[in-house]
Amino acid sequence: GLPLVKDVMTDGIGTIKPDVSIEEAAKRIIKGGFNHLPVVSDDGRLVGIVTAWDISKAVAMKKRGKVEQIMTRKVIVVSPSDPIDIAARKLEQYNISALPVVDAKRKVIGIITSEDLSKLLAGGT
Amino acid sequence: GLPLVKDVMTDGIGTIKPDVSIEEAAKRIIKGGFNHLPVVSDDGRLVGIVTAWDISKAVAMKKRGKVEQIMTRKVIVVSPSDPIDIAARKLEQYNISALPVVDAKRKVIGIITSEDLSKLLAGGT
Ligand SMILES: C[S@@+](CC[C@H](N)C(=O)[O-])C[C@H]1O[C@@H](n2cnc3c(N)ncnc32)[C@H](O)[C@@H]1O
Ligand SMILES: C[S@@+](CC[C@H](N)C(=O)[O-])C[C@H]1O[C@@H](n2cnc3c(N)ncnc32)[C@H](O)[C@@H]1O
Repeated sequence: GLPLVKDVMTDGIGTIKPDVSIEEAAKRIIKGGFNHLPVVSDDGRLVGIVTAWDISKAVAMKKRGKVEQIMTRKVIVVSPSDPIDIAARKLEQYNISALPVVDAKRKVIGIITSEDLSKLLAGGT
Repeated sequence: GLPLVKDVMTDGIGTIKPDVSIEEAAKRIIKGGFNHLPVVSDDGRLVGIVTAWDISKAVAMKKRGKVEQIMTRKVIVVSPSDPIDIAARKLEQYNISALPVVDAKRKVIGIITSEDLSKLLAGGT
């Protein structure tokens, strides 16, 4: 059958707290070489997501401030046991490029991106 | 066989000139709902690419100015007649998420992204 999200996702990813500055979020995104940072509360629960796109929006609107002012709060997620076509469908439906992978208690255990999925098409045919 | 880049790419895309401000580039990226803008010279030749990631880097470095100061100049591209596994392989090799599609004269005729490729995995199995 199809690979599962847990076979394709990246684990051990960085997360960020809502009260961190937009500038600090930008520094972490650049240092990490990725585009997406799940936002978590002090007890590790997923409360939002902030991306390079959100930071660009802050630049477009001359907005400074904290992650919580620019993050998306209604986060689309997947489970590690979902097959990858579910992940690909959600990315397409919401026009997004990453899905935090959460366990039954909504703790973030990884992230799966459109870059991870497109890699599956790079192999020999 | 495999679909070709021209079957999957987005055509009629926005481009931007090197002397436009970073703030204006951010506005166009947000208005368009995408992450990547090919940078073209006055005669339409591809001279760089600027993305939401580059704008985030400018925020991280407290840099203002023009697109030409933050764009990537050595652009990885594909041809419309390439099969999609070539595109997927280039995205993976360079850790990027978009490839301008250029004709024989290096004129930009579209763009193909990891989001476009991951959509191919969303279909019924
Ligand atoms: C709608 S997309 C448009 C640009 C491009 N398609 C992309 O994915 O970056 C940008 C917005 O999607 C949001 N976003 C990214 N991943 C998300 C997710 N898993 N759930 C909800 N929103 C998400 C970001 O916070 C940002 O505001
Ligand atoms: C190395 S990627 C890292 C982040 C993430 N993987 C992504 O694709 O956004 C970010 C850098 O890649 C550059 N880039 C994006 N598409 C490119 C392309 N087709 N050719 C060369 N550089 C590109 C951007 O200008 C940016 O400086």
